Amino acid sequence: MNVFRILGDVSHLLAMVILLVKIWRSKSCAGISGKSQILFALVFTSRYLDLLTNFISIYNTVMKVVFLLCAYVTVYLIYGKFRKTFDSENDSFRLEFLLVPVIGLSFLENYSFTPTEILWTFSIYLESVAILPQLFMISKTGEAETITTHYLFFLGLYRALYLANWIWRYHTENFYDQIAVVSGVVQTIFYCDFFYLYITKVLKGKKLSLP
Amino acid sequence: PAPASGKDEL
Repeated sequence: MNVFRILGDVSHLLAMVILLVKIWRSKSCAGISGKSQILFALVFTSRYLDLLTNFISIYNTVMKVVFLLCAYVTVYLIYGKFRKTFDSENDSFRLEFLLVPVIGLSFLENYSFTPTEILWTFSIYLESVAILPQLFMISKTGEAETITTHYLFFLGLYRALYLANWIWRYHTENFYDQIAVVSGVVQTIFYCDFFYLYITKVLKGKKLSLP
Repeated sequence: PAPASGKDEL
């Protein structure tokens, strides 16, 4: 466990908590893509099946359970408790465009052709594109609440820190996981445009709105 | 190094 990895995990957790607190306090999930949140719940579910079979550490187990809980509570708030505030009209990204290639790729390119390994690979590929419905929604409405941009910033920061973690592990432990690294790079690239807007607008006190 | 699956990561 290195400093990039722990900061990455903290940043990931912070992103999910920011989103939950935003929805809870405002009693509204306006501007949030329910589809992205469903995809994240699916990512955690398919990746953390090893909770039942493989013990790694207390930290690992606790974080996995917390991530799963956060993801499912978020989905419940969007589609259950506060569904009247959910902007389904603008959450119109077609999930099959992501799911079909991701499922196909996880069958083609994996470490071993076993159900758990394919599900793990599926979760890695899916995570790299899961934010797209959210980014699509922002580009469609042309704006995002500032709190939503903080959520996206920490989610992107988590990915960038994981890249640093992998570089560190490559040099110190001779470790690399090519599926995770390639997907992680792809995922981080999706955030670059957003990072630019976040730094040039939101951090200067302006609302994120697209021309 | 040989690739390894990062199952200890979240």
